[in-house]
Order: sequence, then structure tokens, then C-alpha cells
Amino acid sequence: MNIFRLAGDMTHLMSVLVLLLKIHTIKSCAGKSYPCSLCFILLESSSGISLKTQELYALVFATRYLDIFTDFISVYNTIMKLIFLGSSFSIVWYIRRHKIVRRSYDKDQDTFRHFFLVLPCLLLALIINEKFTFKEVLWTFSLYLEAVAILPQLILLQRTRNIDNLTGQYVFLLGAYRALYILNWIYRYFTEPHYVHWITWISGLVQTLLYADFFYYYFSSLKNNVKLKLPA
Amino acid sequence: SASADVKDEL
Repeated sequence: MNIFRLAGDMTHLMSVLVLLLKIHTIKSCAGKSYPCSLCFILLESSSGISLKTQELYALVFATRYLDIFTDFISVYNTIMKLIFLGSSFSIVWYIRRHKIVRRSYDKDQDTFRHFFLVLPCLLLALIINEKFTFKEVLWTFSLYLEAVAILPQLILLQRTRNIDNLTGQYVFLLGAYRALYILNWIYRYFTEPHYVHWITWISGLVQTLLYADFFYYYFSSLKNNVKLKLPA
Repeated sequence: SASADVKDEL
């Protein structure tokens, strides 16, 4: 475990916490007759969270962590896997089933079809993999799918006029997690013998590049001290 | 597995 890897995992964890915090805030706002301004913003506007992206992440973790009960790596590894599995499925559950959270979800804007991402990723995993076994193909599929799973969220951000702070932080933290993983691979390549993983690296690089545009607008909004807004 | 060492990543 190196510092880049740990920092990457921590920003990933923080992104999940930001999303759970947002859901918690939406929930707790509901019963108030005179909501605070944050509640007002969260309840009156759409949450800006893409259910499509969250469902894809749930699928990513479910297919990647099939080894959770068969191969033991470390306590840290197992706990983190359980957190990512549990949080991704509960976020999906909240957006689909929770009375109040569901109301803040803007279904009409979040129109991307899972099918267009899942099918090509599955085909690619069947063709390009390190070993043609059930577990290995699904593991490779999860890498390909994770690379593109953010697309519905990025498209939704572009469509939504007001990106509230938490949604912006969420996407930023996810992007930071990916960038840190690249540094982790570079570090491991130079410090560990035979550490070469083209499939992981290329899909990870593609994933990080998808955030480039968002990062550009995120940092310029910070620099100019204005609200984050993506161009149409 | 061929990718055993990368499997310790999340």
C-alpha cells in the first residue's frame, strides 16, 4: 500500500460519504415547515444525482468483488469492498424507493440508457481479458464499465442549470480518486517487479480523461470564486 | 490468476 493508493481510496470513500450526506440532508429536510435555505434548495430543485450512474456503479462493484468470500487479501480490503457494495446499493435504493429522496430525482433529465454502456463493455470483456474464466471476465467487465459509468452523471450535470456544491464535490472527489490511482500504478510499476497491467491501466486512463473537461470548469470556478456551471 | 497483484486494489 503506497500513499497514492491510500489517498485514492480515501477520496473514493469521501465521495460516497458526500453522496450519503446529501441523501441524509434531503431526508431530514422533509418534515420541516420552515426549511433552512439548504433544505429549500435541495427540496425545490432536483438533486442532480444520476440514478443511471449509481446503478452502473452498483453493477461494477457486484461484478468486481465476486472474490470477496473466496479470496482473502486483507481486513482493509474486505471492509472497503463491503462499504462500496453496501453504499452503492443503498444509494440506488434511496433514489428509487425512498419517498422524499425519490422526489428530488429528476427522471426526465437522466435519460442515458444503461444498455449502451453495459453491452459494449460485456462484449469487450469477453474478447479482451487476461484469462477466459467466469470470474476473470466479470472482473474485466467491471473495469470497462467503471471507466464509462460516470457518463450519465456528467451528461446530467451539463443539463442541470444549477449544480449544487455537494454534487460538484462528489464528481470532483471521484475524479481525484481516479487520478490518484494512476499515480499509484506509476509508483507500483517502478517499485514492484512484473507489475504490468495494460487492461487496468488503459481503462483507468480512459476513465480519468472523461473527467478532464469537468476538472477544467471545476478549477476555473474555484479560481474565479463563482458557482460551478458547465457549458451547454 | 494472471492479474493477482492488481486484485489487491479496489
